[in-house]
This record gives sequence, C-alpha cells and structure tokens, in this order.
Amino acid sequence: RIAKELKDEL
Amino acid sequence: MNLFRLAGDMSHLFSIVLILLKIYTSKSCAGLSMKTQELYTLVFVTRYLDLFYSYVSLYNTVMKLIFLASSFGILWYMRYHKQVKQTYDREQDTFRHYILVVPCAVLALIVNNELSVTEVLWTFSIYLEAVAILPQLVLLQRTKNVDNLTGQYIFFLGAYRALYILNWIYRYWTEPKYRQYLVWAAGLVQTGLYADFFYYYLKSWQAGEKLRLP
Repeated sequence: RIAKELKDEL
Repeated sequence: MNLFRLAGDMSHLFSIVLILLKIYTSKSCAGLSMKTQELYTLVFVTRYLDLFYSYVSLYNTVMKLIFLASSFGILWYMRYHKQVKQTYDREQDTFRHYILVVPCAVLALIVNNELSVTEVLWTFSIYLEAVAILPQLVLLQRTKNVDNLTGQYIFFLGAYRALYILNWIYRYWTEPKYRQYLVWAAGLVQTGLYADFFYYYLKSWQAGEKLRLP
C-alpha cells in the first residue's frame, strides 16, 4: 500500500 | 526533488506554454487534437482532486493549479474563441474518447493500490495519461501537416516522460521506500508511444527540415 507521502509527483 | 524531476516538470510546463503561444499568436489550433486536450483535462481533474485533501508543497500546489487552469484555457480557446474554433480539424479528429477512457477505468478498478474512490480516480488518471496522446498522434499521421509548434509541443511532452523515467531511476536508488510499480509501468508505456514520433522528429531535425511523417 502506497503511503500518501510518496505521491509527491505531478 | 531531484534535477530530473524538475527538468521533467519544466518540460511539461513548457509544452503547455508552447500550445497556448501557438493558439494565441496564430489564432489557430490547426493540427491540435481536442480529444487529447480533453483527455488531459480529465487526467488533471481526476488526479488533482488531492488538492482538497493532501498538501505536499507550495511548488506542487502551484503546478497543479497551473496545469488545471491551462488545460481548461486551451479547451476554452478551441471551443469558444471566435477565430480559433474555426481552425479546429473536426473532421480529422475523430478518435473516440471511450476507446481510451473505458479500458482505463476498468483497469483502474482492477489494478490499484486501494479500492477507494480517490485512489481509483488517481490510478485512472495515471493510466489515462499514458494513452491520452494517442488522438493527437493519430491526427498528426492523418493531416501530415505538422507545423513547428505542434511538433515541438509533442517533443517536449515526450521529453517530460523520458525525464520522469530518469527521475524514477534516481529515486529508486536514493529512496528505499519509493516503489511505485503501477506508475512506472504506465510511464514506460507512455514514453514508448512517443518512440516512433521521436524517431521522425529527430530525423527531420537532423536533415534541417520541417517535421515530415511518412
């Protein structure tokens, strides 16, 4: 499961 | 943020500036696919819903807002601007949205990190972005009338993806926690779609001519 903090790209 | 990522974002931004510049200065959108622009707008809307519930950085927020506003701006020009809308190749730009939207939606429902509304929409945007350029490439093949700015637009969009791949490779080695297989797979597909275009673009550029497609 991907943590929110990894979604830091556009 | 590493340099590849920054260069990728700037390339993406620059491609959008080119489009707006082309439309604004020539008052023409000839050669541009409205289908692709609509799909990109859908990509931005579904992905950047996170503006409402998560904050990463001022940079991210500002870029997201720019991407959203510019994509709606381009669509507005193509649809409603008195002169620009007359230059739209309606008869040639016949790609159907659902051919891309439906499979991406189904895939997002099956292959995702978490079965929640926001996560599925985010995943859908990742898949859709990978293929959203297709109507534009089809239009390009059909009209063969590629002006410099349209060629450069697609070139910088492709460069953005290629730079993101370098960014992922960099992050893979420097951030042990950073593993986004789903994003990487879609990104590879997306970059692959540009391979053919790049080939002809570089060939034309080497020969010092305008872009010509076979």
